[in-house]
Amino acid sequence: SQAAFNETFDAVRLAFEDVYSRLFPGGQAKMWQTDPTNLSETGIEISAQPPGKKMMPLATLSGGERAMTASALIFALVTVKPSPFYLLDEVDAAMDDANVERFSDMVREVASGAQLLLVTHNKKTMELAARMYGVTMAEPGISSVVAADLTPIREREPALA
Amino acid sequence: SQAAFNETFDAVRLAFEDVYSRLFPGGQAKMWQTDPTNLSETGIEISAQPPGKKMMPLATLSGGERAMTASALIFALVTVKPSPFYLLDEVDAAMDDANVERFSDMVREVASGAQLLLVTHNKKTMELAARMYGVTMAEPGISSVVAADLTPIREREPALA
Amino acid sequence: MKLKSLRLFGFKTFAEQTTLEFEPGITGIVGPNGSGKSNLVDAIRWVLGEQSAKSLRAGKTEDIIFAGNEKRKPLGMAEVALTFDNADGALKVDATEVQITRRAYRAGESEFFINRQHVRLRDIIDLFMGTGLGPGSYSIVSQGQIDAILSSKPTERRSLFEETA
Amino acid sequence: MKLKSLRLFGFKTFAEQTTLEFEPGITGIVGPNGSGKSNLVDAIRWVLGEQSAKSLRAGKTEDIIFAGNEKRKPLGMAEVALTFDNADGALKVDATEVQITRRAYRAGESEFFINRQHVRLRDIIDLFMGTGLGPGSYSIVSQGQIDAILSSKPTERRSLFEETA
Ligand SMILES: Nc1ncnc2c1ncn2[C@@H]1O[C@H](COP(=O)(O)OP(=O)(O)OP(=O)(O)O)[C@@H](O)[C@H]1O
Ligand SMILES: Nc1ncnc2c1ncn2[C@@H]1O[C@H](COP(=O)(O)OP(=O)(O)OP(=O)(O)O)[C@@H](O)[C@H]1O
Ligand SMILES: [Mg+2]
Ligand SMILES: [Mg+2]
Repeated sequence: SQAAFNETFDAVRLAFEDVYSRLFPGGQAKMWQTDPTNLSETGIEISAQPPGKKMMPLATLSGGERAMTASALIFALVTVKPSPFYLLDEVDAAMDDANVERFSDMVREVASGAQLLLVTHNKKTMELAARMYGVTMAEPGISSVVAADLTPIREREPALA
Repeated sequence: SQAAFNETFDAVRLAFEDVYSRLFPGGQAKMWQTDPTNLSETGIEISAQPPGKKMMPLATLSGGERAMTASALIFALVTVKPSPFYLLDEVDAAMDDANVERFSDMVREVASGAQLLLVTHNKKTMELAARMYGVTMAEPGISSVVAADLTPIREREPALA
Repeated sequence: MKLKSLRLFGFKTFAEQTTLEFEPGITGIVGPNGSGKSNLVDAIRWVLGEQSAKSLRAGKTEDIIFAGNEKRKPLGMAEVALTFDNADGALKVDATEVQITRRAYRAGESEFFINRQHVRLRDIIDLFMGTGLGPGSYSIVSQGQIDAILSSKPTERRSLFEETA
Repeated sequence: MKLKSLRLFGFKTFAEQTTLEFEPGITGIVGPNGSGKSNLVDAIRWVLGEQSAKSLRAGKTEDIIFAGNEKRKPLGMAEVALTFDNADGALKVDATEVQITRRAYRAGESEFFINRQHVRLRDIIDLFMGTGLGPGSYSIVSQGQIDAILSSKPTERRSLFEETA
């Protein structure tokens, strides 16, 4: 129904604008309906203003800025309508160290109730995980998976972590 | 002319297949003309066989495998028809440490005559550079560039490098 | 509902039967390029009813069945089973544990099962409608897709809110 | 021919005039997300005659002129100059040093110069034809483009060989 759509939209918009300014301290984003009078046909527009810059079309944003902005949208949807699990495949590939840090902080906050599977090559992102699945090819062309539970090591020997 | 096209094609094909098996030790790639009887209309097909696997359609390759395979094609073109300079923007983003290593070795070999500008976030790739341009935003929204010449430090104090 | 386990056999590079158990919280999936991490993601999409071969990085159904390597022959079938803890009844199935299975044969169509009962693709899609795992949700973000999230047209984006509503 | 220097003023985030000198061998370009590294790549494409706004991540010409920040006003013009050492005569210009300049104004078209002489876009494209820097060459690989190199259709790939021949 249109009322439900509008209610969901407002909740997501607020969450998106909030998460964005935490992933980009000093920045702000906007989300709006292209045609609020016609909720069954309206599009959803987004623009983003990284800290100190002007509101720019999304296409001009850098690779890392786009990854962070898209993450803000995903996190906003996560908070408004939780899904039983999330599976993110290398969403951090374009992020520099400072952005991975902020992304990690947001993941910890948002994931506290949820199940989150993160495929990554990034050592900082890996620190988020309580357990890891290592995928390798001992025999060429055949995947084999090894599970590692990381919490005991971290609790026993914090210096090693 | 068609003879020149064919000659260039053969040279690139040989270079591509050679570079590929050095970026993927134990693997092989093929390049062929879809219509050798009609050189003014033929397409160029590529297939790749990572080590121990079968010849697979390119679409099934992983992110890192695609980056390495595309790099093999670029290096092949570089050796056959040198360009005055090359400018590669984060081509290593999807590569794991082992692949960045092989990619770096290939860059050193191929770049020996050429001018190569590499935009990167990867610490291993940065080791290739004799000099670096650091791009930052001291004032928000305004780029400023600082040059750093790395060779003197490396020659004076190898332990620091 | 919670994710309990994933079992793969014959799906892409998973020529050997492989089972992953899932805990609450954050799980990392790591390993070298080409080892099979994104193939795991494809398997989860596939068993949840993904119909677009392109988003599975496949040209045709056969491409998701193990194609063999230098030593082994291709397999004739791929099977993926995803098991959920359904204690909260979020899935409209009268069981506290729900297992979704999808099978594909080289010569034939996909087969679908809910708790070992033969169903149609339609039933799988209906089952996950409104859970946040239906088509168009961003619960699963494939490699390289993060950029596309921002490239979509304004009218395409509305599906996020409809799925969410 | 060799690349000698790049000067930017008013191009995207380069509100202050900036000059980069180039040496032989490998130069790294590094810095945080959003600092302007890919904008440098766009500037080089642009001055070499790039016509596709999309490959410059711009919607229209105006988008490549500094749009201002919280403290500064937008600028009215963008200018990029690329200087080559032409001692080997690879560029068909009767000079040992060749500087290509491109300027864009908010209200108007781009202007092109070869060694300060007004020329048309056509002349820039002809100048670089066959040097490996023409359109369709892979001397310049933009961020995210590495994947697209393999996605191109077989008939699109032939342009690599024609440019190379
Ligand atoms: N049906 C199949 N049979 C055998 N191998 C397959 C099949 N489909 C895909 N593959 C192989 O799976 C590999 C890709 O695996 P995947 O995309 O999961 O890697 P990845 O671990 O995500 O790597 P990256 O870190 O580079 O993203 C490719 O080498 C591909 O050839
Ligand atoms: N005309 C313009 N005026 C002002 N700022 C602009 C203009 N065009 C683009 N920008 C800004 O430039 C920034 C992008 O810069 P760029 O793509 O060069 O970053 P980058 O250093 O490559 O980062 P990454 O490591 O994330 O790829 C964006 O924040 C964008 O808003
Ligand atoms: Mg992958
Ligand atoms: Mg960039």
